[in-house]
Amino acid sequence: KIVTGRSIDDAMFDDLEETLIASDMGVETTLSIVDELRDRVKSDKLKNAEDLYGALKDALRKRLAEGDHTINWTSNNGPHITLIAGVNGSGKTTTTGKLAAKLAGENRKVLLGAADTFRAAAVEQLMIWSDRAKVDIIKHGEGADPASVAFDATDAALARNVDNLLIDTAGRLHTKVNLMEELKKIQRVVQKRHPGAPHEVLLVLDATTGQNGLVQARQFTEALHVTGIILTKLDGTAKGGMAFAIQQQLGISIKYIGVGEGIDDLQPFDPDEFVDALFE
Amino acid sequence: SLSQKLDSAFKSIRGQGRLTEKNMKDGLQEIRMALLEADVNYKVVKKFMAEVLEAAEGQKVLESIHPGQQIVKIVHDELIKLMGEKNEPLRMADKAPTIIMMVGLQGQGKTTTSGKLALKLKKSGRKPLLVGADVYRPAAIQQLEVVAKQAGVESFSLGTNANPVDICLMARGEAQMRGCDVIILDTAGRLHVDDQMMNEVRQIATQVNPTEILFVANAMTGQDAVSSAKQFNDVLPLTGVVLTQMDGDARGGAAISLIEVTGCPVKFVGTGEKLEALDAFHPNRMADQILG
Ligand SMILES: Nc1nc2c(ncn2[C@@H]2O[C@H](COP(=O)(O)OP(=O)(O)OP(=O)(O)O)[C@@H](O)[C@H]2O)c(=O)[nH]1
Ligand SMILES: Nc1nc2c(ncn2[C@@H]2O[C@H](COP(=O)(O)OP(=O)(O)OP(=O)(O)O)[C@@H](O)[C@H]2O)c(=O)[nH]1
Ligand SMILES: [Mg+2]
Ligand SMILES: [Mg+2]
Repeated sequence: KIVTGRSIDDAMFDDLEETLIASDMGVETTLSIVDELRDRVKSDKLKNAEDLYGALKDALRKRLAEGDHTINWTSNNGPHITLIAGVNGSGKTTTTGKLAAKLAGENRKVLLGAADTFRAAAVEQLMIWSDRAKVDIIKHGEGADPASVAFDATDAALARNVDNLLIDTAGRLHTKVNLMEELKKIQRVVQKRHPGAPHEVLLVLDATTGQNGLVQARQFTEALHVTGIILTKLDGTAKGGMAFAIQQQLGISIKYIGVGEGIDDLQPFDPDEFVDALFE
Repeated sequence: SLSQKLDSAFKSIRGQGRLTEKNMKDGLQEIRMALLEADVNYKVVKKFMAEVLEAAEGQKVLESIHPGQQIVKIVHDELIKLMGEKNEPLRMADKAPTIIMMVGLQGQGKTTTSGKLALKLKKSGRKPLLVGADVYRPAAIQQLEVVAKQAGVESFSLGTNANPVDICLMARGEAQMRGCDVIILDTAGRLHVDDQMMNEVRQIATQVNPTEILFVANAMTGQDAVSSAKQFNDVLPLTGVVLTQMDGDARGGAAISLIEVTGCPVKFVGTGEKLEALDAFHPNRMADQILG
């Protein structure tokens, strides 16, 4: 859509607005970016499409730059513990498997906690990932209390001197009060058994999600204090534009992106690549 | 809500006499913003707003005493026109077995919805067979078997070393043997841009010739709904859409995009994780929800 040499006009701004909306950036963020660009065109006397394109990428990069897109996976006091949460089907279990493989590949001793005791074959699914990543797993029978799995996993992580514990939880909608309470209880139980934990609370967000992504981030962080986001399914055509509003309004950064269903399909978040990909 | 926004947009000009073209333009912009915020795809919004403008001009809204109310009614009616006037039920084959094929992107709720459909059909006197054609996702077949057990229905699969096309082909004979009159094919989640996987569903559809091919999508899906649905619709003769996770607070604008792009009705909505949580789609209620 950005044709080189074309001079800046209203039609170009309309095209730009559509591109940003199409990336799921949302109306509010899109309008604010477009306003910012109109000001820059005036103040810097920008002339053509390339100038506008450059200014746009700057504006987008700037919004992500204020975030910290890395995770410190080491705790100086016993096992580093991560809670994996998010709405149904977003990719939590698969992402837990990918993280386990990544950390095990760094010669860390990794343990998984199968705290989804509700969904059909959820534990079996995570068990296959623990086999693939060659890491141990703590699980209970179906219908067990998720908090007790989380407790036992934390307990085992301490006893076995594990470097990293990853606790996978059941998918849940943020609108379900009792399920959000259950998640808070899981966090409390881990904290009680090992003060300072969980060190990381990762919200797994599906890149095909629209404006509800911001609502999810807001509600989950209100309940648990989310420390980072993993944006999955970016190997599709969805752009994940809601990441900008989440960074700006909630100060929560993307740490990794999921780019496929295989064990290696996890990449550290690169803001520049992410911004470039919006226009591909 | 949109009706409140439009009311206030037009109230501010009421004392000044009739509505002007500019007021109308502002009012329509409010509607456009509301639809985009509800996750309706921007191309679908463009087309939809053209219809609304045409209807507004036709109904001479500029000369109306209550322009705000009239426009809201126009938008509401145009939404109903787009989504279908009433619920479209599941198509049954003239001669058993009825074959329902579930397709869609990863994690949208296909396996769970397959179980829900099986339960619904069992309650209406049918004998469904759930078929596990997902050989890729870890423990997918086990998930379907647990769901089948929970629904109290038969299930069939050939394990993860089988070819999904073969599994679906063999399901016919299996259903006949077990006296099942409805076959529900649960396929693996796949990306519309994965040619190999799209070829797989094309083959299944061609060889099995399903009565219904349902595209399953999450109600919180954003702008991408159009890209994925269009591709699936190009490759397969889709007959219906199922919108899952309607028990959440997503506005569900994807419903409009999906109906517009596939030309298919939304037949069911998923309203929870339990197998009972499957409702018929009601265009009227959806229109109210989207307009807020
Ligand atoms: N293409 C693609 N698919 C993914 C990605 N991450 C996960 N998936 C797929 O998405 C589907 C759902 O993944 P799960 O890991 O089961 O999701 P979940 O959040 O644990 O689901 P629930 O526990 O049911 O809430 C599976 O088919 C995964 O293979 C990704 O980055 N890209
Ligand atoms: N709240 C809610 N959750 C749902 C609904 N439908 C499905 N789910 C949940 O969404 C998650 C994904 O459902 P699945 O049935 O595994 O999705 P799928 O499309 O088969 O996933 P893949 O086979 O990996 O593509 C599960 O946690 C389900 O329990 C619904 O209507 N409401
Ligand atoms: Mg899971
Ligand atoms: Mg499935």
